Order: sequence, then C-alpha cells, then structure tokens
Amino acid sequence: MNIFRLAGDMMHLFSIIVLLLKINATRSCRGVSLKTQELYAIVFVCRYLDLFTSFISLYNTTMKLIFLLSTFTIIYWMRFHKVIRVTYDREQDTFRYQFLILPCFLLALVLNNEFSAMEVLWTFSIYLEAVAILPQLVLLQRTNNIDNLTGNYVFLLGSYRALYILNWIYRFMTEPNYRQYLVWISGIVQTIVYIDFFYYYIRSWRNNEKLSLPA
Amino acid sequence: PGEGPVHDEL
Repeated sequence: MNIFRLAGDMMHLFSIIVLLLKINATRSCRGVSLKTQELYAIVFVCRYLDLFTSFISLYNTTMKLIFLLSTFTIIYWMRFHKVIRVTYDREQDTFRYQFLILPCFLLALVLNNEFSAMEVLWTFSIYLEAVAILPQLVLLQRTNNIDNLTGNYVFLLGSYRALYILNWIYRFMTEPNYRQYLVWISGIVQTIVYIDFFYYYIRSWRNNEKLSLPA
Repeated sequence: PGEGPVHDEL
C-alpha cells in the first residue's frame, strides 16, 4: 500500500459519502444517475466475488463491503424510498447502458488473463468501470443547475482514478514483477473520460461560478 | 492453478 493508492481509495470513499449525505440530507437525488449507480453495483458484485475465495487484508475486505453496501443503499433509495424516488430525473437519465454492458462483457470474454468464470467477470468489471460514469456525465450535461455536491461527487471519483494511475506508476517502479496491462489501459481510458469534466469543474471553481457543462 | 490471479487493488 503506497500513499497514492491510499489517497485514491479515500477519494473513492469520500465520493460515496458525499453522495449518501447529499441524498439523505436533502431527501433528493436530483442530478444523480441511477444508471451509473446500477453499473457500479454490477462492477462491484462482479469484481468482489473474491470476497468468498481469498482474503487479502481487513482493509481490503472492509472497503469492498462498504462499496457494495453503499451502492445498494443509494439504488434502494432512488428506486423505493417514498420521498427520494419522486425526485429522480427519470426522463433525463435515459442512457441506454445495455450498450455498455454487452460490449464490455464480450471484450472480457476475448481479452483476459485467464479464461475462468471468476477472472472473466473480474475483467468485465474492470472494463465496465471505465465507462460506468458516462450516464452520470450525460445527466449532468442535461441538468442546468448542477448542485455543488453532485459536482463534488464526480470530481472526487475522477480524482480517485487519477491517483490510481500514480499508484500504478509507483508500483511499477518499486515492485519487480508488477504488471497489469488490461487494468492500466482501462484505467487510463476511464481517467480520460473525466478530463472534460475536470476542465469545467476547475474553471467554475476559479471563477466562483456555478458549475454547468456545455451541451 | 485453478485459483486464478489474486487482485489486491479495489
């Protein structure tokens, strides 16, 4: 565990806490994409199947459980909570995510490190995570008034990805046999997806304006 | 073999 990895994980954790707090405090999930949350649920379920087969550390297990539990909580609130579900932007959140899921799964069947159920599902989760934020970014683009917390949520998620790249560079330089090309390429793609958002986020912050993304 | 690679990142 190096400082970049820890900082990245913490950003990921903070992003989820920000989202939970926002929805819970305002009783509203306005501007939050249910599709992105459901994609993350698929990502976490497929990736953390190893909770049942291998133990890495208490830290690792705890974080996995937090990510799973929090994502399912958000989905439950958005779908079933009496007050919150009414605030969901159903008509705006129309990204057809089956067009992300199917190609990612087919790619995982072809491009993987080992052709086993666990490893294919793990690889699928890596590919799917790279594009899981897209429905959220599209929804933000359609929302005129992005509230601070939703903006911060996406910014923290993007920071987590950027820090993971530094983590990989650090590990590559310090660990003799550390290589994971599929993860690196997907991670770089995932970070590139955020660049446009980062630009407008930082600009609105410097100019002290409300964040809005051009259509 | 059979166990598959261990993934230590989240």
